[in-house]
Amino acid sequence: MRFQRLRLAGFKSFVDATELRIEDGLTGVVGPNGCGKSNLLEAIRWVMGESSPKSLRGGGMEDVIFAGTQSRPSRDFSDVTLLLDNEGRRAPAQFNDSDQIEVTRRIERGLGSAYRINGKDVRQKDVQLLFADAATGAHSPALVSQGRIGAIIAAKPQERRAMLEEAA
Amino acid sequence: MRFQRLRLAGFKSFVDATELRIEDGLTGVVGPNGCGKSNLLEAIRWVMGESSPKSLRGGGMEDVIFAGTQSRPSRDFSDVTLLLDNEGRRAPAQFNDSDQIEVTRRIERGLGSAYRINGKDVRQKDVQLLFADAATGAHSPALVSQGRIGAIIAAKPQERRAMLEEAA
Amino acid sequence: GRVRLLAAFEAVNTHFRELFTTLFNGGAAHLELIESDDPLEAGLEIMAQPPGKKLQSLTLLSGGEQALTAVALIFGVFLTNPAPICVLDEVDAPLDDANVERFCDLLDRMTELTDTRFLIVTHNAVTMSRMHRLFGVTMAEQGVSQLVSVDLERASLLLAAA
Amino acid sequence: GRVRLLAAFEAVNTHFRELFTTLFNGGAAHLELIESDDPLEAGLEIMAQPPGKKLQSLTLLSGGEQALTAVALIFGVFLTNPAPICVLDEVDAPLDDANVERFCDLLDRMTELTDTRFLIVTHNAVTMSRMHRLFGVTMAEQGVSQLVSVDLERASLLLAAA
Ligand SMILES: Nc1ncnc2c1ncn2[C@@H]1O[C@H](COP(=O)(O)OP(=O)(O)OP(=O)(O)O)[C@@H](O)[C@H]1O
Ligand SMILES: Nc1ncnc2c1ncn2[C@@H]1O[C@H](COP(=O)(O)OP(=O)(O)OP(=O)(O)O)[C@@H](O)[C@H]1O
Ligand SMILES: [Mg+2]
Ligand SMILES: [Mg+2]
Repeated sequence: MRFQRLRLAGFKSFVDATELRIEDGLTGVVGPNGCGKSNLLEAIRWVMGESSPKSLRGGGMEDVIFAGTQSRPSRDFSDVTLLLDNEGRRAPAQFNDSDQIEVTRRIERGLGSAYRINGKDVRQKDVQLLFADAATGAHSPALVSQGRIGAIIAAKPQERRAMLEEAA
Repeated sequence: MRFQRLRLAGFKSFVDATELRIEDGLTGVVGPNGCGKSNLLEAIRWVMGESSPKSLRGGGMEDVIFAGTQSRPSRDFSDVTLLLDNEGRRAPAQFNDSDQIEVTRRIERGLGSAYRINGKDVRQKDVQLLFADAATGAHSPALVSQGRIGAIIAAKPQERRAMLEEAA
Repeated sequence: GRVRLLAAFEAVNTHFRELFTTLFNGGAAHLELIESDDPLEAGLEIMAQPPGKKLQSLTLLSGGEQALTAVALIFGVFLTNPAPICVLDEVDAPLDDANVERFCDLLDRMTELTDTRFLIVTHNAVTMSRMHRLFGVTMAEQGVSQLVSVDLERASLLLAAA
Repeated sequence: GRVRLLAAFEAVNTHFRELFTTLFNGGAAHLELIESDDPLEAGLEIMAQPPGKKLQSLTLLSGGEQALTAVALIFGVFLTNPAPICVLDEVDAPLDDANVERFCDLLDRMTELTDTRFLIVTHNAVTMSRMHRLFGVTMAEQGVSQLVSVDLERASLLLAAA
């Protein structure tokens, strides 16, 4: 299952609809301090089923919704979509009939989050399983947040075992 | 009270006697990864009376003693000295009669640490007071360890108050 | 459970040893399962020894050495069970120029050995120059992020602009 | 105790506000005593708002923005009660080039305003070029640190050598 595109709107500082093409090899992401680079990684974790606001640097989950600037009003919802290539037909059975898989998470102020896979409403658990089967997910050791590279070394041995479980 | 020189021997990776001149303005410290830059800051904290091995990245206080390399044997003691200029005569009374103040801390395997100011044996408390009076010390907010710049932001408000107390 | 975990441990350990000596240009490192005989309950300990140094506790390693050791472990897990995507957010920040080059060499190798797609967030000009493509994130309007695809020359301009 | 602490709070807050807008080229920030009416029991809260952005919780600031905010607070404490020595160990690591320049501008100002002696550990070539003098730490013999005084040209060679 290959990651192809990330689409976001109203997610943290990405208020306008934005699309990031994810291609083979090494894609560099650059820009000044505070411009939104780490927010992109958080959008990927979030759409894959992240349930802890703290690991997205927020207090509550609604902190991911665009809070407004001095010249723009805040938004009421936030949408992130991951577009995956499924030509290899390796998705779980109920989603395996099409070439592409579109995973969307949407949160609305006061109403909580909802997930959709190829247009069908699904539970958070379904999304988490879809990505776990593909050796990834919101807590994948392959997603290293800023300042966290040293945390693997500082972690307790019991906590590090979780990395092995990902590899199994 | 001005800091003039730092002398160390047998402290962490500085097995051979080393002297760092501390001068006015901005002194840059550069070098490859793992060569000993952060160890220098830890030597400064240690000689000023640091009592927690953890804040020197060690398990026990003897971790500051040179542990040996593949070609050199380990040492049994470690010595760090800070040379301070006291021409302005602002030191505590019992040390205020000379132009220079020499603070030394020495640790020996199995015997613990001993402090000396201008050759006289003193207690850890005396050294800590000497530096506290001079608006510095092992826990001064002006000594920022690697990776800790963000910790001030992440700290709880109660912990941050300690910074104010330093300023008072 | 137990058999799979043990097999994963062996595979990750083999990769980790080799990646560590590649990144450090020598030295030795390995993984150990500690605290319990049952792999499902055990903890994972990392033993690392940079070239010419004694084997010491991990906390005594320098900032850059810890980052490299962690990278070797992450990629060891990768090679055992490659993830479709990897995002590294400024992991090169503590590295000196020589280690940045070695880190990029390793990234090149990973793209040859796996199908993993990498997103590398960086401020480092050397790392930037080793990427296959670059995306810039700007805030032309304060507080509003925008994504632009940049070529290498523009990237250095983007870096300079605040 | 109480009066001194309140006076220190006022002084640090005044310096912090000004240093923040200098480092961020705008925006606004201030300190608040919270959780108790008695300053000796209270906590210190930091309110920071980069230019053009809404006032948000500190944890939502970016890595670079948090580092700059922390520097503004440390120097605020300094200007209130200057310490004889300040050591900053790679605080410029998360900063982009423009912010590194602003950080160095602030260091220059601090050396004019106080007698504090600064030791700045860095891998950043821009920061290195702004120092008054440089010391290199090398391990010509593996595992054994040695201090050498370098001039600027040699420094870039030192950086490149592993
Ligand atoms: N819900 C939100 N609404 C609007 N803006 C937000 C929201 N959450 C976070 N932000 C903004 O996003 C910015 C941080 O972005 P991010 O951490 O991605 O920066 P960065 O590009 O990684 O910077 P650095 O190079 O310093 O790490 C902050 O300035 C913050 O104000
Ligand atoms: N007691 C000791 N005896 C010998 N060597 C030690 C001792 N304690 C620490 N070291 C060595 O010191 C090295 C770390 O030094 P330090 O953290 O100062 O590096 P650094 O120059 O700050 O590197 P970086 O740029 O990666 O932060 C480690 O490799 C470690 O092996
Ligand atoms: Mg960031
Ligand atoms: Mg260091």
